[in-house]
Amino acid sequence: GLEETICSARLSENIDRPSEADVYSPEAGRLTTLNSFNLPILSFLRLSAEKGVLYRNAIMAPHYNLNAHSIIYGVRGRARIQIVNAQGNSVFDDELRQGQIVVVPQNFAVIKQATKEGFEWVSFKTCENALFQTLAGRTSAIRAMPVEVISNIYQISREQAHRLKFSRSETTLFRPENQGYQRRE
Amino acid sequence: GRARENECQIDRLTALEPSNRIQAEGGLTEVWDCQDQQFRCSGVTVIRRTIERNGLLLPSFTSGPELIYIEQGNGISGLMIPGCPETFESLSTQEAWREGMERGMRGGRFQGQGQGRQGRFQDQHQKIRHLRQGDIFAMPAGVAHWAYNNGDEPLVAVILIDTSNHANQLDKDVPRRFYLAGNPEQEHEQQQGRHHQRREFQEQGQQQQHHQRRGGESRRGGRQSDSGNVFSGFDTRTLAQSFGVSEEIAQRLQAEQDERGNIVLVQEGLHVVKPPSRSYEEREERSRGSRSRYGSMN
Repeated sequence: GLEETICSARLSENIDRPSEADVYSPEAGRLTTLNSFNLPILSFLRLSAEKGVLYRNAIMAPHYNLNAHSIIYGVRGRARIQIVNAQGNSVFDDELRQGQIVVVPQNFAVIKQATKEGFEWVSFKTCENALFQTLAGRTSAIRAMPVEVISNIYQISREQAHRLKFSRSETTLFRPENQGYQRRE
Repeated sequence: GRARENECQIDRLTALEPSNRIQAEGGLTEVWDCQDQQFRCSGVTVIRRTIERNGLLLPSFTSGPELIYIEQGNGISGLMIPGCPETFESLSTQEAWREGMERGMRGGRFQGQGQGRQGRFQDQHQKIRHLRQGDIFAMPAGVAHWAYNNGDEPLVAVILIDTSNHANQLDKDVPRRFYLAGNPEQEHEQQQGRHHQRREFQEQGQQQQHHQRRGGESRRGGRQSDSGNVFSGFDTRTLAQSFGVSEEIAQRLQAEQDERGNIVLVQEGLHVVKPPSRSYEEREERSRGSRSRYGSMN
């Protein structure tokens, strides 16, 4: 009976097509996720993948993976990647170039910022339904907290806490600061 | 697969007391020795937190799921669940205060809902939940949460972290706690043994040397400490850019000078929108009352 399940299973999915992107910003880039929902075989493998494109100087929101390690492979261009551990120490602050790999352990916080060449990467994740939590932006952990809490934990005024919480209206991919509309073909 | 080889060949069990205490401005964290054979065998670790009145536990998350038992006291907790909307909306306290002042100055009555209130709500956040004595609280792995003691007595919580849970892909016997604020020290760090820590730092040092050899000079001078939050290790400028705020505020996020520990005191009390709190007896009475009053009605 294997032919009913494994033998005929769909084994591939293209994640490079811009039209398939799950997150898209004309000024910042795009992100496509492949997990067991859109490729069911991944639930057997307990793995998933993500393809990302950051345009010139754009930033992927600081975030952490809740339930997976992430192995990032540089496909094109270069980006400055910063990774921070549980003690708040920087464990990686360097450029990742085409052909290089960096491993982001589960829960370690990471920021990617493309250089002026832009950056494309593919991430392999060690969970079939990997989740990440952003730390800045419209759907971030900071947005989930009351302003009063933010003000007290960071020892800032309520106005500053309000600014910190609401300044970024994007969700995952941030356009570079002080940069006008830059549509990329 | 819960325990490694020989970890469960236990000849004798003993009652265990916490082996480490971490005092913070607004409370105490007591930690049981996660290296003890009993804990290593069962694949869990346990801590107990005592949050003083007006104490606020800084937001944090761990790589394994937690079960929390509220041993004493009352409080509130906010979870930051990825993808969930900010369903609690309010006027900020300042706005409410200003509104109150305006009303006072006018000497008149409160103006109707329709007048001047549009676009006034200043804050939105995710649901806030009450913590009551006797509650068990389930916390999924990686979900950040904070807690605040708004009661009249210390809030005591016993927390079990399931490090051997499949959700945890980091160390199986030493839980890692990631803070989103403050400069707290790691709860289990001292118990890991100095050699382990030294090895980790050596590895990090080698990694940095490796980067420097590759021409990728570390831009931030490699902050190395056993305390801090997840923002501390980022470059301040990049952080400011990510949040769209000034570098001054970004430095506050990094909190390198913050010595309050993982539980801080909120002097004027925390005023947030939360659902009304009802005691168990009140809820029971209410549900009994509604059953008898409405009988067969839908």
